[in-house]
Amino acid sequence: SHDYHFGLEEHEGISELFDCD
Amino acid sequence: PPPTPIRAAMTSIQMLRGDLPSNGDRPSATLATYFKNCTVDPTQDVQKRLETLGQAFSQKFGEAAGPHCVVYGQQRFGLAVRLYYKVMEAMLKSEEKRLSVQNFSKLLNDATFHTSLLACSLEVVMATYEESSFKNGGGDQTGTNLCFPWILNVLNLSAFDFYKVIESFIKAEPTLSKDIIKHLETCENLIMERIAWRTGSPLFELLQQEHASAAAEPVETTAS
Repeated sequence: SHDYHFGLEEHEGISELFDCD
Repeated sequence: PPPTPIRAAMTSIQMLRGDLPSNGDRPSATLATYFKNCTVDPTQDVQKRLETLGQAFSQKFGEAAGPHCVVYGQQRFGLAVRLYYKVMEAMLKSEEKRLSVQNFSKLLNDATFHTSLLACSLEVVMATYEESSFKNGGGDQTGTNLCFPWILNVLNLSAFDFYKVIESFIKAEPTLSKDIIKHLETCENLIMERIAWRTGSPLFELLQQEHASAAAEPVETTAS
């Protein structure tokens, strides 16, 4: 299967990954 | 009969082009509103960055693929810019829903975020074009030396920062094909297993900071 495994939780997003929440 | 590799690649390219709005080489009205809602409007910086990186990309593409291929590099960059704006808008909509805020000034003024998002868009476009060469086991006219992590050197981006956008990118762009998702996953694994651990990676500084803050915290006594 080539389904991507999503690791981020619901409360995480791009803002947190760039320290911008 | 199954499609030939060339036909399959042509179909993927047509799908990619079809999914991107023809006037998408600039921010949509919705995206422009996100920019205007910022404490510091990033519109000018975004435009200027795209011009600078576009020139760098075309130059390096020409060096790698030959001067007669510069025009193909410009076409690929143009497609990537449309994808970049489309995915940025989808990411912001999703963040607005999740965080209930409309001012993304800090994120939208972060040059690393923009460069990472553009790098991911370029990687998707490049992988779509070079799909047939991978399946053939040979190279197309531009050669396979343009594949990941070539783009990181072109945009002067660390692998660790590129890694940060991959998952959000896949979530924000539901039309990506299985082959492209698999390709991004391969990039992710390469970064995690090798590239992020090379000398000079920002990962080491981050680990040091984490270590320092953990050492400063008082040690909790063990619960009985």
